[in-house]
Amino acid sequence: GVPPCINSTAQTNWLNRGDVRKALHIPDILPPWDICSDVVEQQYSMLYHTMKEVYLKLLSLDLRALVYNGDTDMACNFLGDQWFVEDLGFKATSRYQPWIHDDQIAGFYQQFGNITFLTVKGAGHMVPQWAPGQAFHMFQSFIENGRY
Amino acid sequence: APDEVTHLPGMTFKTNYSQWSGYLQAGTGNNVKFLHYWFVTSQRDPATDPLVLWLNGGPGCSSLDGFLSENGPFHVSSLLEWDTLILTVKNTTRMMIRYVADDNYKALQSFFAKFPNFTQNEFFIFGESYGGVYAPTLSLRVATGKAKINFKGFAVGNGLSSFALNDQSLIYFGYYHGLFGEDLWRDLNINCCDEKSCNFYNNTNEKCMTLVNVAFVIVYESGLNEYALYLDCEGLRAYHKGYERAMGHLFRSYRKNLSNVKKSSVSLR
Repeated sequence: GVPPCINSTAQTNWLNRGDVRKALHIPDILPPWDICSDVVEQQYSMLYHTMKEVYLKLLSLDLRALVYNGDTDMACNFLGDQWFVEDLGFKATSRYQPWIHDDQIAGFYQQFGNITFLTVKGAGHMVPQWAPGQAFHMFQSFIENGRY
Repeated sequence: APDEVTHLPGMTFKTNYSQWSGYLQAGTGNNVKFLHYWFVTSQRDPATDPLVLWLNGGPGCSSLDGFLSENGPFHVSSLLEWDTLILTVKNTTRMMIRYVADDNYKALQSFFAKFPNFTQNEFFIFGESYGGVYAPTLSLRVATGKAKINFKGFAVGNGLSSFALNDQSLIYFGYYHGLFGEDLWRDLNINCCDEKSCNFYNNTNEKCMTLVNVAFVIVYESGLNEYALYLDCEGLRAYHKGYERAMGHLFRSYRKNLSNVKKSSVSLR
């Protein structure tokens, strides 16, 4: 099985071929690849209910952060992350505005000093899969600290 | 290098980037653990281009899925992916309690020991979904740790940054995207809100909990693609047990009595 509505047949079949595992140096003794691991999930205990304190420490160290959301996702919806960024308490250093990709509005963003909140219009949970051009543009702007 | 990937079955084209796949050590002594990594360099100038670590979430789901179905070999920079699973050397009956961020930090140092030329490159950590916990917690160790890493920042995509805000906002998202209708919305407001605010996250009102679970079932169990509202739901809703538990962290305050909520009439066969 896989997370609902996701078709991971192709990567599952390919990654579990003997010649592919050999080419990727994966020992035969290890179990087949699966998109999620029952064993890990069963025994995983979550220590954090919120990342607020971790973000506040990181942003006090002058690091840059980007929080982006495909805005049709319901597993981790954009509104929750927008409220999370606003709840950090930093002063907005830009207004909430559209960003453009290929002459179209690709979403909206707002900056709060070193942290940016950004939506990718029409994309779901896996943004690079469903909006690769916009994702490339967004990643490049973030990594090069350029304009969105 | 021992881990270099020189060919891949099915790859019929020549690549203008290098790649490695192997294991990084994430523990010491009798607690040694290995994480599988797959490292692909940028196409432009690997020696100076930024380096990105990409982590998918779960918890317990594989970053290789992100590599093969999301990022692929497109290169905003060199791309390093690894699985935050443990492949313990011994088949221990009990998973050692591991602090994921600590082991990921050790694995990162193991990576730079394998690839010392990349310690100068600007380094970024990206996390998606529950990777919204993996990435910031690892970032904090990198930013405050002793290892010499040219760390510049982190990014989180559709992250789970706060359980409370994720649950609370989903109810508004669902209503304003036309999933709930007026009756359910009115009942949610009557039973979960007071004159000042609403609490859809950990309300103690029994009626509110039941109504929030009805909303939960519409979003996650009625046949909608919860990852992308306007896309079809691929195939059967073959739940991966690991996944189902993974999603259990949402609406965790109410999960215990979800079973008593009737499944909605619409469901994919």
